[in-house]
Amino acid sequence: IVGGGPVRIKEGSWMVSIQRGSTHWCGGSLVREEWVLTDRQCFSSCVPDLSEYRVWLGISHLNESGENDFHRQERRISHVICGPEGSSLALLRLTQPALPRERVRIIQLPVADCRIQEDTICSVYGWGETKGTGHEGTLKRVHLPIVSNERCQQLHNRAIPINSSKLCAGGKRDEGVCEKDYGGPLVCQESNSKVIVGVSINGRGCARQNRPAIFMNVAFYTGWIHKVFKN
Amino acid sequence: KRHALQDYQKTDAVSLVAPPDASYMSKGRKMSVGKCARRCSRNRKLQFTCRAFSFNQKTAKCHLLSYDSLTVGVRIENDSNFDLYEKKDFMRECIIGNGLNYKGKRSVTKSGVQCQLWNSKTPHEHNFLPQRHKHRDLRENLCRNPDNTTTGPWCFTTDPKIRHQDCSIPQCSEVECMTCNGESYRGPMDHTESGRECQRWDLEEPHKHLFHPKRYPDKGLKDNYCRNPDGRQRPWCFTTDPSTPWEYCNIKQCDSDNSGDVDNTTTCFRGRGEGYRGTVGVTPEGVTCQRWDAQFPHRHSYAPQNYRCKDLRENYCRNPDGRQFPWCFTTDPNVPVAFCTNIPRCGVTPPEPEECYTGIGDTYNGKRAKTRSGIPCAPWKDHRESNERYVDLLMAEQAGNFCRNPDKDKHGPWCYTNSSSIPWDYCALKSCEPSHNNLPQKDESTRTSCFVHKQVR
Repeated sequence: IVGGGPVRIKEGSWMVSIQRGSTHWCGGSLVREEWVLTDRQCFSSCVPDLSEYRVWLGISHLNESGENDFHRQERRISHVICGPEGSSLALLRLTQPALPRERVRIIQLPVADCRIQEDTICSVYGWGETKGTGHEGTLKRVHLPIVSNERCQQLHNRAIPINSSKLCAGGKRDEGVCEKDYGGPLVCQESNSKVIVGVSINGRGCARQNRPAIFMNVAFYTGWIHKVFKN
Repeated sequence: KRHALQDYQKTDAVSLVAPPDASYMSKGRKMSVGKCARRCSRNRKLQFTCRAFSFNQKTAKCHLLSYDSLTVGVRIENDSNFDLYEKKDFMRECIIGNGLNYKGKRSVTKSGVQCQLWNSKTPHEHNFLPQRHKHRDLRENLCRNPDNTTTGPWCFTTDPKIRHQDCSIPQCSEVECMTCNGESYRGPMDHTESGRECQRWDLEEPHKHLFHPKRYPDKGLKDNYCRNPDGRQRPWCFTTDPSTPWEYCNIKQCDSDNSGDVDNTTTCFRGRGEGYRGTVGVTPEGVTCQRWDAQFPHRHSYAPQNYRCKDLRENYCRNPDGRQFPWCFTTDPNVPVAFCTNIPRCGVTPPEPEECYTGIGDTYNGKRAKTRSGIPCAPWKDHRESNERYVDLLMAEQAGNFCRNPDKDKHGPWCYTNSSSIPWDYCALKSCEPSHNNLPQKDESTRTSCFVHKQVR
């Protein structure tokens, strides 16, 4: 995360670090005890060699040790379910469900086809590239305003089609998601309720002013997600 | 114990016709082909040097010949009764190692100078006279290696300024290069990488085997040459060493490594599907294929880096070893390998036309019955329990196992599968509208909140 700051303990308890080999590779969100929502591009294909991936839950720092490491839950992935064509989403089924704890919680999915109002301040989370803005290896968060699809399309010089399957946030400053944050969530809050409205995806640039970050619109795919859970 | 036939190269169904004056053919005698070879090799009680023999398969009669197909004036004729066996030493124009046994026809040095006759002492005087070195075959002015020199066969030259020069006779391993894993290699290498002599493919000794030339007529299993009839990493052969069943041969790799004669296809396969480069990664039973670069659940030797031109990407069905169909290792620990007969054969079943659906595809009534990853759809009636309401609806229209959209899924038609890893998936169908994600968004006034607030006490 470029800009922003470290996340307080317990916040971001739905965040997972997808590890490839023994390094952090992508972000992801725990949406059910045995399901993680992430970017499909974190995997070489819909049938990757899963032996090289692990999912870490309940951590705030990637190199935690001692007491803090006590909260860490590690899971292997049993299946990658690729999202509908063009979604760039994937649901990861864990070999064993995560155990809900103080630092391991699921995040709510949005109501299907809902919309978040422009300029609503939401947050992105991740352990990725900071571009020198500090707190390397620690889970960071930065607040970003929602940008309408029309405005986002203009700011991207109409080079990328921003249809209803996507949504945009940020672009006010050089801050936002960057390398290895991809797959992580865009989270909005109303009262005490937090909802994952977007999933950051690879290949859309990294934290640039006047170039809002593009996310997959989770609400557009809520039906698919529930159907995967059900079946 | 070395079989006498090892020294011969065989040509099926031909005989040699030679001018009567300079040739000799023994009278036909009934014997086995092995004995015939031994007689020709021993050369005992013969008034001529035996260079070849002709064997009548029907009558089992053996004719020893003082000439071979390279002898001037000799013609080759098709004759289904006879097989011709010629001594390899006289036929081959390449060497193994330093070419000590080379008995070929080359008589020019590497810089193009004509060789001096071995029995002549001009322009260069020397001691390598034919009568002194009988076993070295110092005939005429042919390149030979009578002194076991490391640079191979040589000769004294007819140029007074150049006493001797080597003849630059190529190594048998470099006469013909191989592409891919050498399945199409038909070159003359007949020794393994450790220097062992190869066993003839048509012999059962010292090693019994199933790779008989008649059984695999298209694999080039000629004489005892290194070949790759079964998709190993490189050409190989059984060896004449009883304690070493087989070994790989070292053969030069071609600079360009494309397979050349393989016709690549993606939607269907031709022949045995060696050129299939599509993305089907499931078996006909719907079991997902194991990735080629993975060793679990099945250990194997088909590492993609060892079979670069076989395109062993992801978990796609391929035929790297010339089996009947494209195949894969499966992710089912109990089923190591499965043929991907779910891939259509080109020409037999025409590739499915590009089909598309309108809207969200809830009115799609077509016959597509495969998911986007190629898994066959399961009958809807088998899943009645999980979704009774709409499966009943489909049963009314006899949906069979065709892709449908009974729950009005906005991402298009889908179906159940019999695969445990992907119980259902979207079908291999495209939307007829180029940007089907541009579905009308709800108006501002009817905007739905993304939050569901739990009412707690």
